Amino acid sequence: FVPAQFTQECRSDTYPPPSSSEVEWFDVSLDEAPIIRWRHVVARRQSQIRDLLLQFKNFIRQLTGSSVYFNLVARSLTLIAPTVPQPYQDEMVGISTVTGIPLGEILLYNIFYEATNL
Amino acid sequence: CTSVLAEDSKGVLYHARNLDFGLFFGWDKAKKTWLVTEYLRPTIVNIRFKKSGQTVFMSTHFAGYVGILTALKPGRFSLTVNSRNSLDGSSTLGIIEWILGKRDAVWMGFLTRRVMETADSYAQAKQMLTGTKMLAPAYFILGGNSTMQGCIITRSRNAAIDVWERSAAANHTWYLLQTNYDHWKPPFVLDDRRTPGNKCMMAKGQASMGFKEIFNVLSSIPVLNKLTTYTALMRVDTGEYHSYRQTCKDPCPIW
Repeated sequence: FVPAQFTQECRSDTYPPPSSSEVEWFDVSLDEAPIIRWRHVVARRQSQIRDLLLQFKNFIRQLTGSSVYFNLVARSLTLIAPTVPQPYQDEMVGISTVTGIPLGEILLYNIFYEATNL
Repeated sequence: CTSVLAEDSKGVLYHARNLDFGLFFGWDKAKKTWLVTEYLRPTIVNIRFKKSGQTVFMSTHFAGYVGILTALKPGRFSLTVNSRNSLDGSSTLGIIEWILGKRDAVWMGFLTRRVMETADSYAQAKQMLTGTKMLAPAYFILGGNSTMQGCIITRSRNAAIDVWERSAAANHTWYLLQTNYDHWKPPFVLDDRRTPGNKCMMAKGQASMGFKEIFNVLSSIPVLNKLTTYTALMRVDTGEYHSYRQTCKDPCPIW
């Protein structure tokens, strides 16, 4: 089913959406040290972030037939992590620490836009 | 992605977007869904960035991602990012240059974050988004706080190759709609969300424009599709910001 096959009319009955679809709010203080300012957010979503990255890792493994490529990229990114500008570098280190996800994978997640464009 | 800037007949500007992501990153045959899209949806969070106890700006994130894809600075401006693929000036060269030590270009998410933190006005945000060298091309959809403000910036890695101002938009100056294709070219024939999106915006009309009708447009197929993770609704003058996880039930296009 690609869009060209669809001729659905404009909807007029979708608002307000169910409250269950509302996105949860968090405060992030820019006065806090970058390394700790995201901890309460990622602590609440660490299993979801881990599942997402695992899914992506599985996808690359199925595509290439091996985990070697993903691990190689993640390890290489760990090496260039110190070149990421501050405060984003420290924020990612903090996220990696709280979630236990390797820094290279957190960096890959954060440059996903450029990586997928590539 | 689909982003919309629309002004009602009273001069109130609304900014909204669908964030679509996950194309070709694995397909679940049983559930008929994109795997990465399904795994992204539970990570969505809204963030109030605060300084000295005051809200500086609000944004919607995939938890763990520190850059900005959708954000509002109350009373100042709003910003959404749509991805742009371009054979000339893709991110390949930019990433290689970065690894080799040439670091005069900026990662997209870090640029938008800097804009939200430091720009104090629509004009300043526009200047930063048009004039900063980037690692990959993108579309920046920027809304302001007063009538007729709002533009779509088409970026190559080096510069803005087009700035589509609302005042210059032909036929329908009251809104601009951007998907993932240059607005002066026809969209890819198998991924035309622009035509149905425009059709729905024109059918709703300026007089009835507001969160309700923009949400209805963004919930109409194929603007809403199996890649859609969330819809965000923003109003700069009042600082209102809402975002909702979106799912598209069958029959639904795969993109």
